[in-house]
Amino acid sequence: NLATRLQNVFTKLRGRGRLSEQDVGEALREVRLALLEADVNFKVVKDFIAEVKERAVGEEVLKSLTPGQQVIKIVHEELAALMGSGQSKLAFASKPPTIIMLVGLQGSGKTTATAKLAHYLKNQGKRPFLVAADIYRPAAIEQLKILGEEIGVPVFSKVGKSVLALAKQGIREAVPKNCDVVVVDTAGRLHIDEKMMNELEEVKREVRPHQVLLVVDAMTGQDAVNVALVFKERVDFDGVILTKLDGDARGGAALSIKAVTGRPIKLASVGEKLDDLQPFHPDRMSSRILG
Amino acid sequence: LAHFPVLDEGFWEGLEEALIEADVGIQVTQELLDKLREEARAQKIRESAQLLPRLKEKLVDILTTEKQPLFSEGKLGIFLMLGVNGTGKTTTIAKIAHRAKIEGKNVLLAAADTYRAAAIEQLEIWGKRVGAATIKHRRGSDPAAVVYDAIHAAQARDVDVLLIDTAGRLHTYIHLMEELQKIKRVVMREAPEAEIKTLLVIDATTGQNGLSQARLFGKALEVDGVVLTKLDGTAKGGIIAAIEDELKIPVILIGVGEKLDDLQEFDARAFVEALLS
Ligand SMILES: Nc1nc2c(ncn2[C@@H]2O[C@H](COP(=O)(O)OP(=O)(O)OP(=O)(O)O)[C@@H](O)[C@H]2O)c(=O)[nH]1
Ligand SMILES: Nc1nc2c(ncn2[C@@H]2O[C@H](COP(=O)(O)OP(=O)(O)OP(=O)(O)O)[C@@H](O)[C@H]2O)c(=O)[nH]1
Ligand SMILES: [Mg+2]
Ligand SMILES: [Mg+2]
Repeated sequence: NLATRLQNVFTKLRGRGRLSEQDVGEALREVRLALLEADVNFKVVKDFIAEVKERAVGEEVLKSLTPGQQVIKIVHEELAALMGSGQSKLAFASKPPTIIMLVGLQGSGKTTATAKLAHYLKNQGKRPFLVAADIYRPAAIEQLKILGEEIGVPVFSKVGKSVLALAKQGIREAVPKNCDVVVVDTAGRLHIDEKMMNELEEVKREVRPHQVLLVVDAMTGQDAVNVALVFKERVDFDGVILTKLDGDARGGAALSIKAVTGRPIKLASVGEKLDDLQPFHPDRMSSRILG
Repeated sequence: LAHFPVLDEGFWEGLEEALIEADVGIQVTQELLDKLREEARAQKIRESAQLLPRLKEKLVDILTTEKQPLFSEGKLGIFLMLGVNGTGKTTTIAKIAHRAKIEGKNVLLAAADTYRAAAIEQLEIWGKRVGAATIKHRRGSDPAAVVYDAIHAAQARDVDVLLIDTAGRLHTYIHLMEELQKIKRVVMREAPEAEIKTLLVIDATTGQNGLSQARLFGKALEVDGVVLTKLDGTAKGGIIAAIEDELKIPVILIGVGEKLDDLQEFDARAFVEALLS
């Protein structure tokens, strides 16, 4: 792992006392490798390494640490600063219902996350209501209805209506049911699909969700930044749900997205079951990314 | 890359950035650039315009394999589709079925994803759209049993192409990989006369984890080919260069959209041009 690789870099070098530019350069080559292997975006890595180098060169090595440990300490601190510390909460409307809309690329995990989020909120005492607004994918509505049934949450959809019309009607239906949170599932779409991005912009403009969450697959590679930037620019999102974290993907996309959009990861999906949704821990993610 | 006519550090950094941003990965990128640098030195190449075609050629070499016809003639062709969650397996089955129908083949689908909500319904809808029947059991039943029935139905009905849909699964779940092994054993035991194609479906947006997927799926079952989906996005899918370089699993098809005809045969040269564009 990175800690061992950095130790190996520094056992070769005899410099103690202050970290020389050469020592730091060697160490940062290893850090760069680790971050790129973890799918952190190329440019984000470049900026990050420059930041760390600036802090590390000439720094006094603490008596209790080896030079390798000193560099790791700086890397961890800089990574924590970039990832943001502490958990990022969901924001609720002062006057219910709170409307949450899930968006993202095809197959990222939105429909499952919609149901998981409802289950999560129900356990927190909320009364969720789901709107199945993916009218395109075969059996998408059926998928959400089955999941809704499993967790005892009502699901609204209506065939033959436009996405905008059914989203608006769905929210109206939630009110008499005394539901205080409405989660809207949308169809997967490419950020470069004009028609579909226009549809999303229109839905957001008319429905005015209090939270828009971008659902991102943890195994996403370098493209994560392109996708996040366009979604931010076109619909703007408040946070990210990072999915499939139960796999062995290092999840560098999380760092890239946070660094480039400033938006936090709010929730982590760690499995296919409906209770597999957890608050996101940025510090744990940093360790996972570094490897 | 046209910005650096001179072979200075900026040129090499530009190449490295292009390859890494295409998800080729740092290891294969370094190997390729080391070879290219050595070639430039040995052959005294001074202009970048001469090196870019050589880099493309190296990538094309990694990605080129002997083309096999998609459908076998005169015997049952079985496609076993596998991959992690959400990569496009079910939709790809619909596309391959569509192509087979256009070629006049008798097609049957097996709904062996008995786990995920509405997986069977999703495949059935596609089946109706392409004109292929779907063999299914109830949700929660043993996928190997669905496969068993589908194979015997295919043999009885003189089907040309049988496509087996399986549940998405992360390669790190050993019991799920064992379930796939059992499914494949059933296929091989019940259809020894068939030509079996085990295809791993990989999402083009996947980063370095794609290599881990290919390694572990490949280790659990022999994988005959990769289908790279969602290439209609902005992701370049360069991870297949790493997969092919290390594991020699060829990419045979690409998915370029959500419609039935959004399926193309893999063309290494076109892929490399797009990768470095
Ligand atoms: N292992 C694992 N699988 C997940 C996770 N989240 C979702 N999945 C699976 O990923 C696949 C895709 O999930 P969906 O919810 O259908 O994805 P989607 O974004 O709604 O897909 P589209 O609507 O087609 O864009 C399904 O097989 C889910 O069960 C997760 O955290 N871990
Ligand atoms: N843009 C684009 N979307 C695709 C492509 N292939 C599949 N999709 C979409 O990706 C999403 C997931 O496709 P599925 O076929 O359900 O994926 P899967 O692998 O069967 O998913 P699970 O069974 O849940 O593991 C759907 O929204 C598809 O329409 C492609 O080539 N391009
Ligand atoms: Mg969905
Ligand atoms: Mg499927």
